[in-house]
Amino acid sequence: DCARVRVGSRRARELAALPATPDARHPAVRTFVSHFRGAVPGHLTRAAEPLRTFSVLEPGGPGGCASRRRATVEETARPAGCSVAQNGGFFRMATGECLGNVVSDGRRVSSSGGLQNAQFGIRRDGTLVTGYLSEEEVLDTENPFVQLLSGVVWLIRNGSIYINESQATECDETQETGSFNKFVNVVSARTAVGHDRKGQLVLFHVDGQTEQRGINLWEMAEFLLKQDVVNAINLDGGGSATFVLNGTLASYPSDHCQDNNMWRCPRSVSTVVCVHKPRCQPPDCNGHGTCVEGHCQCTGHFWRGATCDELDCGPSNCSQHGLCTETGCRCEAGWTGSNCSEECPLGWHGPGCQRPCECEHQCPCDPQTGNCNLTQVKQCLQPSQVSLQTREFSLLTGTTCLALTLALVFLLLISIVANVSLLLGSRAERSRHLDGSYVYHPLQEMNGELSAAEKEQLGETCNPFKD
Amino acid sequence: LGWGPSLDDDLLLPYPRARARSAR
Repeated sequence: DCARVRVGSRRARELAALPATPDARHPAVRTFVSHFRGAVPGHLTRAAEPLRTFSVLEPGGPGGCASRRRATVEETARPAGCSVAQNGGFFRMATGECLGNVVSDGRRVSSSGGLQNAQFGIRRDGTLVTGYLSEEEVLDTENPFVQLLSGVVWLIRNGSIYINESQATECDETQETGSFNKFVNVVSARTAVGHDRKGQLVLFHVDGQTEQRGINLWEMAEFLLKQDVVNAINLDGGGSATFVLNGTLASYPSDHCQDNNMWRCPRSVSTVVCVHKPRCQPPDCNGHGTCVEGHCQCTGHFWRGATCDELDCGPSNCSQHGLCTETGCRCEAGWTGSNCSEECPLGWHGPGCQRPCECEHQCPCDPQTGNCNLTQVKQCLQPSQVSLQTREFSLLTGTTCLALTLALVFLLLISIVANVSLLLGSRAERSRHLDGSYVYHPLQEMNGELSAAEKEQLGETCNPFKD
Repeated sequence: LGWGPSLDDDLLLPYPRARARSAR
């Protein structure tokens, strides 16, 4: 029975992306004629940096699977600029429907809904994935597949032949092993895709004709093992097996031509596996750079990353007072400067300090809100503008001062008067004891004769010329 | 080069055409 696997992780092998060596920048195509049951010609292609050099193409271009289009490998590969191209996944002959999972250049084209067949794909970070995947894994969005296609039979798993296990997994619902068993063991034209220990993509193709010439899956797996392939899946064979080099057919298809069965014609197939010059992923570098030999060169001063999808405003990170944008730091309200490290100067407020304060008498405002009702602002404003409570307090203070002043002045006047009076009084008393021409003699009430002494004294005092 | 359409006569199918695999 075949179980659809929706969630969870299945058996799959992953290999992280490895950098290309300088001598492996271009795809290497080797041609062979090997002897299995007879002479079997074929090609083995290796391509470094598969994230940049490998694509799964829809028949006739994007939208081909949705349109159930069929096209020859040449027709699909030539406009896409493929150096090397082979037929890809399986399809329904009658309708042209692409079967299995298909992800083409980052576009999710088709999903198998978890039906278990051998998968080969590349994730966004360059990881090569081979094996059985649940629907959940296929639809992962954290590190999504940028290229993915389905085959039938996992030929090699982690350096070992895995065909028996694959037969058990990729079963026939009716448990009719006849057709599936025959499929595995019959000789025919075959194709396969996988990778070697160095992380290089490997495409394999042999010419043949079903039941007459070619190789079976066991022989293909053994051949690939000898070529240091560690993971590989089987793709469509028979009349679908096609090898195209630089846009031109370079293999011997087994289908006969409709117009004359003497000749052989390439079959119109569905998906195509393509090796091309290094491209960026995504090809437009997320619209923030240009692709140069498969590497994004970011435009502007602030776009960074392998795909120019990260903004970087420097180690200060806008001083945590702003947002990094493609034009630099966009400062929050109250901050300015290239790193948003400077507060707004007096008289300005708002994001980037672009707005002038609108307080009276050109007083400063809150640098974030522009509010004029602040303590510092009140100090700047005139007394008449102060609030009623403040004005009343000022009045009280003035009245008190005035009263106090008047009181002190009054006291001063009294003091002056007193001092003057005292001064004048003392002067009069001193003048009563003066020696000289005039003496003051106090009058006395005399009702009788004067005494002798008083007479004598009076006579002396009456002679003004005595002295 | 105008190969022309093929007859699709060399069929190598893993599953019988008459039956489609479905989930249990």
